[in-house]
Amino acid sequence: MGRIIAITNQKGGVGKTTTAVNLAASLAVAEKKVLLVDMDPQGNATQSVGVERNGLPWTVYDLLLGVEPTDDVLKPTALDFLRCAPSTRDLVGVEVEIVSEADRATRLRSGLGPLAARFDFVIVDAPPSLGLLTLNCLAAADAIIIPLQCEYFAMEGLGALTSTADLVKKSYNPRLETEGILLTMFDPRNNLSHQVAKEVRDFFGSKVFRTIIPRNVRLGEAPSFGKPVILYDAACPGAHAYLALAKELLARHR
Amino acid sequence: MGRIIAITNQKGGVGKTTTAVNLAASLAVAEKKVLLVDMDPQGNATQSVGVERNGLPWTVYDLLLGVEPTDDVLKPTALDFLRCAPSTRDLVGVEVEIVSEADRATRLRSGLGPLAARFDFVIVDAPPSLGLLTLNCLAAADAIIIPLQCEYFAMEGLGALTSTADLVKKSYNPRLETEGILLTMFDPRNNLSHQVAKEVRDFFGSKVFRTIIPRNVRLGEAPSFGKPVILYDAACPGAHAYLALAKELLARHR
Ligand SMILES: Nc1ncnc2c1ncn2[C@@H]1O[C@H](COP(=O)(O)OP(=O)(O)OP(=O)(O)O)[C@@H](O)[C@H]1O
Ligand SMILES: Nc1ncnc2c1ncn2[C@@H]1O[C@H](COP(=O)(O)OP(=O)(O)OP(=O)(O)O)[C@@H](O)[C@H]1O
Ligand SMILES: [Mg+2]
Ligand SMILES: [Mg+2]
Repeated sequence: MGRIIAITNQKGGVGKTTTAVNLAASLAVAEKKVLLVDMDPQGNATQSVGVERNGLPWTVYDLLLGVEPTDDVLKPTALDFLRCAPSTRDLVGVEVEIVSEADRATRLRSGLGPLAARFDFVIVDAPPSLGLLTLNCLAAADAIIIPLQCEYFAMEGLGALTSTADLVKKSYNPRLETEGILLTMFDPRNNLSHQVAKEVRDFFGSKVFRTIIPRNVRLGEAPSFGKPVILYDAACPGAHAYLALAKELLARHR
Repeated sequence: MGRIIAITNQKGGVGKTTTAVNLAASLAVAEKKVLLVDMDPQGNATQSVGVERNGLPWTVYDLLLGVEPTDDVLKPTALDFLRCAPSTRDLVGVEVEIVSEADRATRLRSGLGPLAARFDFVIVDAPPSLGLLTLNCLAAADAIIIPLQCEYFAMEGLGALTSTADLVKKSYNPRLETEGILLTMFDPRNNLSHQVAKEVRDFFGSKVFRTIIPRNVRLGEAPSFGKPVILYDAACPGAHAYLALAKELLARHR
């Protein structure tokens, strides 16, 4: 049964998509069967693995409305072991469409139930908000990874995220746990980066992944080629870091 | 009558607060009377000018509920010409509190009416969303500045922002215009930065400020000292850039 991991943080631009895409790709390179689920209407994860966002016969929007995908509509990527459940701009409207349904927070969970069984890992990219789409991510996940940018205001908003996760755990999903906190965009020449990393470790201890993702221009460039960084520049520090993260994750679940 | 400029972009982490704080500070250094209004419940702008966020007798929350500030509650900063209308976490709730009022989108405008007259510029820091707080910023502003991060997905979401601004212009605020688009976090050694800058200029032409804000670690560090960058490291590239932006802005309005 696939482990479902949601990449969540309501703060924008902290590395959720970069982490979802490159962790998924690194696990696929390790020959784990991975499904990348793009729950953000912006569709950055979908674009970052080279999937065309228009004219799709089936998307995450359909999944949330109860339409199970046949195998052929789960988009292949340039990596054999990585498939993508693509986003669509229609996701913007779905929060309104399902808001009056009793099961509005567990739509993703119902949809992923049968689907997750076909994979080793399901990696879910969440949008930058604490609305219904993110609630669905939290209700469906076995665990969450929280990326934190190595900048001064990194930890603010974490309180709101963890309170929301606790609520979801009580109301819908008792198995929900924090897989870990991931420091992103770390710049070793920058004192502030070191300070933030230290503060986060002091606060969260072993919940913080040993692996730190460095600021690396290749990670910013890869999406513009529709590729995970491992296919764009396998030797760069960004690629090494996400491979190390996948390894650290796998070691925890042997 | 003070010119009211809102710094808006619903995308997170693109440099709204850094721009609001440092443009306001640079105008104050040019001896313009400036009020920095923090409309983000996170209160990053408030913290970045060294204002304590707890135990405040008056905040933007009170302004939105119709309580006009006496001069003494507009917080002073380390710059003589810069005052701050501070944020508070209570702002999170205000969208719900005023949502059923007929004038819910023009509360900031009503509040700033008498207040703006005491200043040359009012710089408003907007939150990363297109909700009621941002609508208030758009309905109150003479003009908006849109920061765009020099990254691959920079321009997405701009469509939603400009459509929202057009709606506000039609329904509430016919004088609303775009002061300009500001490229932020530009890294000259990075090809992607140059590509994004070129694409944005090709698309928006003279609406794009000549001034580009470079990626500069000092801009990330200054908030941790509660200072605008000009008081933290006046000689750094970030300080120079925001002084140049203030100069470019003033030249347009002679
Ligand atoms: N380690 C890194 N080094 C350099 N650039 C990075 C790094 N991580 C992410 N980026 C770039 O920073 C920007 C923000 O990252 P990303 O899109 O992953 O964040 P996000 O949290 O998903 O944002 P959003 O909240 O808008 O969905 C992107 O342009 C991305 O390519
Ligand atoms: N030119 C720059 N060089 C280096 N760091 C920068 C620069 N501009 C902003 N930063 C840093 O990047 C982070 C995001 O910037 P900022 O807070 O201004 O964005 P924002 O759009 O206000 O974010 P939010 O949407 O969360 O309010 C901050 O930690 C800030 O200090
Ligand atoms: Mg994202
Ligand atoms: Mg901000």
